[in-house]
Amino acid sequence: DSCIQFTRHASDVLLNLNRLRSRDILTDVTILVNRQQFRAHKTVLMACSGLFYTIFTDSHKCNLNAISLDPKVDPEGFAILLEFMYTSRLTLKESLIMAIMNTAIYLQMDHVVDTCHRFIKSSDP
Amino acid sequence: YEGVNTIKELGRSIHEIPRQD
Repeated sequence: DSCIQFTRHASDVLLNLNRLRSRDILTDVTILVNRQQFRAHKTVLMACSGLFYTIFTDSHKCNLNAISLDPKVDPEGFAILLEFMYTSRLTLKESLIMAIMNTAIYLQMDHVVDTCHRFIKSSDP
Repeated sequence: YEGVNTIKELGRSIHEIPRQD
């Protein structure tokens, strides 16, 4: 008896999910951040964000196909976090780090918040 | 899976969805 562990499987699946998102295939929600719109899959959002998990497990909200975020949320920060959800890569531009961290706090992405904190501390002269 | 012989497969596991058809 053996088990074959495909070490690339998780990243292969994530790449495919990102391709589906790029092609707007089976995306089922639009996230509105100020005036910008982002299409995504609810399951990916729920898997990565405590806020979206809370929203979409609520029986009254799970069928919504558009969600507006707090107008204070930075659309660029959200775009970077959405990209992270679908690629596992978090782009940290110095000019946006606070916006990214505050957006991660809002989205309840605690591990990303911790990582941003550590990055800021290590970058502080 | 304790006691089961685990073999690591490093290659691609599934098809790649193209950027467009």
